[in-house]
Amino acid sequence: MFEARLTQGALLKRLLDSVKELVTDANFDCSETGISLQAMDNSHVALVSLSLRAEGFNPYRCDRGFSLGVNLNSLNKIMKCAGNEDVITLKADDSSADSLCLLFENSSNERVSEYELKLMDIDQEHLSIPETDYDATVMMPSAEFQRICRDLMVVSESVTIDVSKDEIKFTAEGELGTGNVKLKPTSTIDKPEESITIELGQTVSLQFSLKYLSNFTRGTPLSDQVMLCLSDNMPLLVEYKMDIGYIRYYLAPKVGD
Amino acid sequence: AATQGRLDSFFTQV
Repeated sequence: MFEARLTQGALLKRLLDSVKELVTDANFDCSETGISLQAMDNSHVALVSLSLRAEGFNPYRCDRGFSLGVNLNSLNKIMKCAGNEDVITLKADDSSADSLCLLFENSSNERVSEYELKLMDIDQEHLSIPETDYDATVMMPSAEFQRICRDLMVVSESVTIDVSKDEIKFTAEGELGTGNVKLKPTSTIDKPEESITIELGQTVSLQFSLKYLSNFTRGTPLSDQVMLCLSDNMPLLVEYKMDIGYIRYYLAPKVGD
Repeated sequence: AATQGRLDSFFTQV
């Protein structure tokens, strides 16, 4: 038996919104410790990795590990039937999980709706992501990162990210001209959500597709801060941390010139 | 122009 009840149902809506543009089908791997998902986009350029800890649910019950193969478009359609303030419960029979039951309860518990989503067998490639000591780790307001991606898309489909001790610089060069945004580290003790920090082992300069980066910024409503981890000749890690877990995106860099 | 890399060349499949 699998059962996971999330008091903040809106969080599930936001999570789904931050995954569904990148992948259409995905396995939700459920275990005693929580729910996780790893999926690559069709072109194998980007990967999303989601982890939700069991303690974030009340109650959480999973007797044995199993996978829920979900079409995210279908799940999204059903999730639209949930109110933003609803408590959402996911239920499945782990021995023969051919459907996922979704229960939406409003705060006064007067309205309860129940939906069954048909599950599918998804044969998904799983990548092993090594623990990496990144050359540069940058924490910044997630809304700022979203704005930079949106703004620079006006200029080009690619962005070069340069990180030094004193600044992180985003540069775009296109047919109409060029643009760049530089951010310096700031620490605002009373407003930690607005701070920018740079931890640097060595300077980094990497080029990425803005289309994918802006796709990742769909995670913005999940966290005030976003973490960017970069190393030369390594995929970029973009992480949004939540109370209940995290969503991580990996993006392969552009190579050569 | 630079070409888009793929994750397969950085991470191994399990």
